[in-house]
Amino acid sequence: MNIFRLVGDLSHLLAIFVLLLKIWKSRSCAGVSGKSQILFALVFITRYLDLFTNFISVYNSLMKVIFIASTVATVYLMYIKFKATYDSNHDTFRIEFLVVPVGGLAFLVNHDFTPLEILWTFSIYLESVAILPQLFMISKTGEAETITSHYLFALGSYRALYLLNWIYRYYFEGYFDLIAVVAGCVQTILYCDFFYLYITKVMWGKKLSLPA
Amino acid sequence: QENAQGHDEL
Repeated sequence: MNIFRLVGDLSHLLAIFVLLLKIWKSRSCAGVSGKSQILFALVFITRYLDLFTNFISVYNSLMKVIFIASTVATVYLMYIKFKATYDSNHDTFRIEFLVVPVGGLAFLVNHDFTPLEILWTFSIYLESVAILPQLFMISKTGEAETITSHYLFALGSYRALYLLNWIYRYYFEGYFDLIAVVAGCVQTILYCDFFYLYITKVMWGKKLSLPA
Repeated sequence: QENAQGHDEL
């Protein structure tokens, strides 16, 4: 474990709970893409199947449980409890256009052609594009609530911190995972546009609105 | 790459 990965994981945890609290407190999921949340739930479920078969540490197992439970809870709040506030008219990204190609790629490019490893690879590839429905929804509505932009900032920062973690681990542990690094770069690059808007607008107390 | 205990990152 290193500081980059720890802060990254905590940033990830913060993002998930900021979103969960926003929906729970405001009793509304306006401006939030349910499709992205479904993809994140899929990412965690396919990635953490080794939860019971492969004990790494208490921290690792605990975080896996928290990530799965909180993301499933978010999907539940969006599609069941506060379904009436779900903005399906703007959440129109065709996620099958993400899941199918990513599924195919996971079969073709992986470290080990075993079910668990292919699912882990699928999860890594899917996570890199899972935010697209959310970014697409913001581009359609033209703006995002400030709390939603904080959620996105924390979520985007987590994988950027993981990139630093991989640099650290490469030099100090000789650890390198090309699949995770490439997917992590794609994932972080997708946030660049948002990071620019967040730093130039939200940091100065303005609302995040995309140029019309 | 896989180390003995599978993937150790979240």
